[in-house]
Amino acid sequence: FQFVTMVVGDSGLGKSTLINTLFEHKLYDLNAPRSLANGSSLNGNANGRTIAIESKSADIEENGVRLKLTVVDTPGFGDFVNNDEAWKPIVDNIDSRFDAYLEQENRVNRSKLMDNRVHACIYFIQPTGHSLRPIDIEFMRKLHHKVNLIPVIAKADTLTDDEVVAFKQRVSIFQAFNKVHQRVIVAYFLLSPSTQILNDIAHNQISIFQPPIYDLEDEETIAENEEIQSKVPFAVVGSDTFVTTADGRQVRGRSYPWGTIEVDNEAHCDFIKLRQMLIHTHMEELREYTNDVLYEQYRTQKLLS
Amino acid sequence: FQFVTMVVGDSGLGKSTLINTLFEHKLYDLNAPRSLANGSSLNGNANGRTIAIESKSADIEENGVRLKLTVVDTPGFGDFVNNDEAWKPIVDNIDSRFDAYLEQENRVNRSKLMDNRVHACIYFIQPTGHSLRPIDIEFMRKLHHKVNLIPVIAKADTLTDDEVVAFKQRVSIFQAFNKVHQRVIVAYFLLSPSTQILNDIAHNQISIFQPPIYDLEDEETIAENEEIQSKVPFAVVGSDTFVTTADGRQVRGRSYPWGTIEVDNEAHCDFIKLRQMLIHTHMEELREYTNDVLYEQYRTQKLLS
Ligand SMILES: Nc1nc2c(ncn2[C@@H]2O[C@H](COP(=O)(O)OP(=O)(O)O)[C@@H](O)[C@H]2O)c(=O)[nH]1
Ligand SMILES: Nc1nc2c(ncn2[C@@H]2O[C@H](COP(=O)(O)OP(=O)(O)O)[C@@H](O)[C@H]2O)c(=O)[nH]1
Repeated sequence: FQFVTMVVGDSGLGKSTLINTLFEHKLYDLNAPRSLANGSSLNGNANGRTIAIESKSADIEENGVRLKLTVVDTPGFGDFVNNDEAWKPIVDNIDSRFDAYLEQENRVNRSKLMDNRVHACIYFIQPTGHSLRPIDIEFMRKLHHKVNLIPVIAKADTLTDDEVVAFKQRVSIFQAFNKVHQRVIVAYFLLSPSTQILNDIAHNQISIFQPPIYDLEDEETIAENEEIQSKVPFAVVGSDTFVTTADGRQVRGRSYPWGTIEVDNEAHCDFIKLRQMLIHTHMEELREYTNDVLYEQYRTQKLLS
Repeated sequence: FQFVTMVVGDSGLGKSTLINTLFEHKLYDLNAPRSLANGSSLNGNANGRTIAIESKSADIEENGVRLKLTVVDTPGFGDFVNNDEAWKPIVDNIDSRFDAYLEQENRVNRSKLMDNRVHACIYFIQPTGHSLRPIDIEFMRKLHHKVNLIPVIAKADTLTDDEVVAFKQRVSIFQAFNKVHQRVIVAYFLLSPSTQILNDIAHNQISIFQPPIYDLEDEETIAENEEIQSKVPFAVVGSDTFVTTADGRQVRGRSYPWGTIEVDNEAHCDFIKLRQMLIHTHMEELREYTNDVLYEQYRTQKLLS
């Protein structure tokens, strides 16, 4: 089956690296020239900026299950001086995939439906240490009712453990369960008191994907889900190269003069938790929610207008 | 005497921390609420964003010399979705200080000239790993003929040693000495081939402050200057708190689960080199160049227009 995930965030936040790390396949050759919007390439220049929305697919096997994974990479909005409209190509891409599915659904012969809708959107948050930026709130508000939003704190090795805890608290200071859809409504308004957002709670509630807790689950699964939830947003580090630790192990990580960070070490970052949620336990959830709720909302609005 | 330095760059790049680190005085209490543009405070909120241009002064002693240090902190332009005009308040601030000096110069009694002009501007570059962003080039082009520009790679502990080397190369790929003013003209156009900049060399030359090499200096000073030059832009890390290293030393730094980075360790970052250039060896240079060249250019343009 097919799983489509989109990555959104500033240039240089490690999106391509994280994709490679997550799927353990070099979907991106980070040294290969990336093409420009007009189709020409960067001539071997390793600057590696994504200019246009690009889609890459790979057939991968996870847990004995074969799946076609597609990653939709979006231009880093840090590339524009004026970001007023930076969200538009991204929303258009999501909508066009809904339209493509709607068009298939309306055919006489519907035996081979291709589900190319975006099932998850990983939103990369700058590890500023302060709070979400106005542009983050703007982007997430444009996206959260169209796609499962999974915000992650990018390049989390920039932050000490204390800074991660403090930052996560500011970034999810008010959480209430939307029991109908097992959603977490996160009121990000509390993070930017310097803007008008503090006064506008309802207006700024952003729904992010949180693994549902089922009443029928055993204690162990509930505990595991709660553990995952307390870590959201995940503070991630990515690496698709192997390095040697001080005690001689070969690990995926980043090697600094003062120490080596290990991507797969849960004491170092939440990468394992993100991967677990995205690929193992909740891939089906993400696809179903896209189909049953997000797509239906889109279809209803489209047919009514 | 008086030394005025400005800090410019995105929110969350560690500007306030670096100021505290550089001058070894807590000019900024990072936990104190910062005030808003309308004068109200953030009510104990430790989000710590700078909203308006703020100026802080302190009397400090360096090498037995007493000086009044002023730091001009500018709003992080990462706070705006649209940054088209974000540079304007900064340029206005520099110009108004030139105007204040011009006004003093024109008085009958000039015995007590107060030099509040900006003598240096530390420009913080995001450690994306790619290249300068369009907004960086735009800002630096607006500033470099008005103030001594000292670009630094912020939060350099985000980058491995290889990434620092590669990034610095991309950020200063073409350097030619302007022998008249002992300036380094850095053609940043080579870094963003994805935009039109590649075609417009003269248009995009940005002059940054580089310690002059004097013909009369002894070999040791020349070697030291060359060493400083090869490190520009400096890859800096800041910290105003003390941490304990694995071997038990108390150092200024940042403590991660995978290791402790030491700000004053030259194998870890270029902080010492930046401090040396700014406070010890080139403070006088920076003030003289501001007075003899940058201010004179401003004055001439103003009187002619
Ligand atoms: N410190 C740090 N650097 C990273 C991480 N992931 C990637 N990088 C580096 O950040 C730079 C940009 O990464 P890239 O994946 O191209 O970012 P993208 O522009 O968002 O796709 C590269 O030098 C990467 O090696 C991370 O988790 N931590
Ligand atoms: N990784 C890293 N973090 C830093 C560094 N300097 C400051 N920080 C952290 O970055 C966050 C923002 O710092 P701050 O000085 O307030 O940034 P400003 O908004 O540019 O003034 C805080 O959590 C600091 O502790 C640094 O050199 N490296």
